[in-house]
Amino acid sequence: CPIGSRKDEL
Amino acid sequence: MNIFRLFGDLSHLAAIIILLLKIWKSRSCAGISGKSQILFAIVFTTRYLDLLTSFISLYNTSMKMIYIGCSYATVYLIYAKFRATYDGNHDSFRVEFLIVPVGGLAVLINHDFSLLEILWTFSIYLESVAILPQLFMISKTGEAETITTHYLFCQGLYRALYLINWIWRFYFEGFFDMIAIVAGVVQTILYCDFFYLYVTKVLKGKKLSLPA
Repeated sequence: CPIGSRKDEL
Repeated sequence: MNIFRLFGDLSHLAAIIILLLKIWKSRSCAGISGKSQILFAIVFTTRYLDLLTSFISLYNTSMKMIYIGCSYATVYLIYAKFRATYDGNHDSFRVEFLIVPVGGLAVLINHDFSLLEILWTFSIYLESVAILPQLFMISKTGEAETITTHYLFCQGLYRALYLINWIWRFYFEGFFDMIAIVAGVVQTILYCDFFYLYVTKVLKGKKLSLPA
């Protein structure tokens, strides 16, 4: 599943 | 962090600095699309609101501050300080045709229906098309200053490197974000035409001029 909520990128 | 994401960020930083220095030193924003720069300022503002809510790393926070600061400074130089050199006639792309569909898409397709997440999604979608006014302007003027082509090359290279970063992260970390990946692929594809001209002309010392 997309773990898209982990925002560690710019 | 991996080498592709690091060089992607450095390429993005280089693009932002190249453009800012070009306008500042030449005291002119001729050939630069102010509309694209406004869109980039919106992209950074809506994406980096998490500066107020979470701390990830010194690198992350400082780069976000630099991106936001430089993008607003660039917009200021174009529309205020050197507005006399702004070529509004050729910067005629209708950005409302970008912002409205992107805004609608962000509300429909996102990971979580929360304000921060929808703004982040809006920012990702908007970034993928934010360069269109600039590319449109170059097609209308039929040429671009060499320094502007270097800016565009770094700007396009950054997201291309991010695509490799996402392959790397999927393979090694099992991490992937379909929204960012699809938007990143679209964004990079929009630069392909320019990349071809950059490699076949600018890198051979010629000026970038489009067949009128």
